[in-house]
Amino acid sequence: SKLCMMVVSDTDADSLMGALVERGFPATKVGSTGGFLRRGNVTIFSGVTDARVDELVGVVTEICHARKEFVPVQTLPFLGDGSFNAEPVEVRVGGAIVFVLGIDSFHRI
Amino acid sequence: SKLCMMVVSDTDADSLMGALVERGFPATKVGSTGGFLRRGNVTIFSGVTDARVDELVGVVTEICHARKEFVPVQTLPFLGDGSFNAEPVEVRVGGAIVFVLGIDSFHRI
Amino acid sequence: SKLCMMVVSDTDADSLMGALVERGFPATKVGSTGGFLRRGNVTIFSGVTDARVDELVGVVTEICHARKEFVPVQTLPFLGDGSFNAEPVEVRVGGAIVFVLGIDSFHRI
Ligand SMILES: Nc1ncnc2c1ncn2[C@@H]1O[C@@H]2COP(=O)(O)O[C@H]3[C@@H](O)[C@H](n4cnc5c(N)ncnc54)O[C@@H]3COP(=O)(O)O[C@H]2[C@H]1O
Ligand SMILES: Nc1ncnc2c1ncn2[C@@H]1O[C@@H]2COP(=O)(O)O[C@H]3[C@@H](O)[C@H](n4cnc5c(N)ncnc54)O[C@@H]3COP(=O)(O)O[C@H]2[C@H]1O
Ligand SMILES: Nc1ncnc2c1ncn2[C@@H]1O[C@@H]2COP(=O)(O)O[C@H]3[C@@H](O)[C@H](n4cnc5c(N)ncnc54)O[C@@H]3COP(=O)(O)O[C@H]2[C@H]1O
Repeated sequence: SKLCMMVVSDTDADSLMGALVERGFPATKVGSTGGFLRRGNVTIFSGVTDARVDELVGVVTEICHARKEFVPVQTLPFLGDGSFNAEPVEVRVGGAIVFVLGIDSFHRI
Repeated sequence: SKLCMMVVSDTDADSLMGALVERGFPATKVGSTGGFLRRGNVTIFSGVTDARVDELVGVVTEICHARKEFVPVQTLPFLGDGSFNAEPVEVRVGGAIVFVLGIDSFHRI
Repeated sequence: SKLCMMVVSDTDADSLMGALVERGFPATKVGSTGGFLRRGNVTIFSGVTDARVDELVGVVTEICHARKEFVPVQTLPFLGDGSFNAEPVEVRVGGAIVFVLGIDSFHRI
């Protein structure tokens, strides 16, 4: 088995949870915050058999579509210095990050 | 060492945290939500030596007891279609899921 | 790549997130609670290349400084018995715990 940890946008989280459960992927959702944009997002954990990891990544790819957005640099806490007249910064939103971790053992109690 | 990630019911979480700490298992608790029932539950992380993993699973087994519950199918967002007259669905509640993950290194700062 | 999971104090979390992002470490923050003191703390996940793990631990060491604090034993739910007249307990606060986990695969969607 593998533990998949997915970080997805707030807006995609519910439809992704729905799509996972519909296809028999158990999942657990945790509210989280991104470091760069400081916006709320969602972290989902799903323990799956090795054989189904690619299918799970496929479901995430179906639901989460990254696109570009321009954000005023003043809203980014870490680029602050001298940014008063700076141009807006182009960032990626709506994408997903998936970490696949090996599991030593799994217990259902 | 191993990192144990436990998903347990809301009602069991506090007594499990108490039992873990009493036996010298450090633990960190995070609020979470289940994918199928969409109910709040709790995810607990505990980093332990390899030698104590079985004892930790034993503590979870002492505290968390799964039982069956009938839920009206209308409350399950993913079984919706045509479920208007459907029978209640039997689901497992009160159980626990434990993932044991290998740790490359551990730092206490 | 490695997935680093850091448990840090509430007071250090924002400056640590800032320091990580400034140095190009992506990060995701989750609110959490410690098992022993039952106080709010913060769990931060950051997926990094193997080569940058030591640098990340270095950033955590720069920001998080453990110190000793005396807490009245009555505030500790697990030491309750007969503690009515007991001396305050010395505990460590402000430190950080870092777990470094191996990653099987990583997907940016
Ligand atoms: N130092 C920097 N300079 C310029 N642009 C930067 C940057 N750091 C992040 N970005 C951009 O901003 C988007 C949002 O990042 P945020 O940290 O708020 O939110 C992130 C974070 O919560 C999480 N994440 C991404 N990579 C991660 C990693 N390696 N470890 C842990 N969490 C990660 O996934 C969310 C979405 O990430 P995604 O890559 O799709 O999209 C990122 C990325 O394209
Ligand atoms: N597609 C489906 N069809 C029919 N019944 C289904 C189902 N998916 C889940 N169930 C049943 O519903 C219970 C609650 O699931 P839920 O997803 O809300 O809440 C879950 C979820 O948050 C977490 N969980 C379980 N397995 C997981 C896994 N492999 N990965 C991540 N989280 C998991 O633990 C909680 C309790 O799981 P538990 O197995 O004891 O109990 C589950 C299971 O018996
Ligand atoms: N049974 C016990 N008897 C006496 N003293 C005890 C104790 N359990 C914990 N302590 C002390 O209390 C501090 C706060 O623990 P707490 O569990 O609230 O908050 C912890 C917990 O949330 C997390 N943590 C530490 N070790 C962990 C582990 N192995 N697995 C998961 N979380 C851990 O990091 C926070 C800070 O830990 P840190 O070690 O710096 O500091 C700990 C530790 O020095």
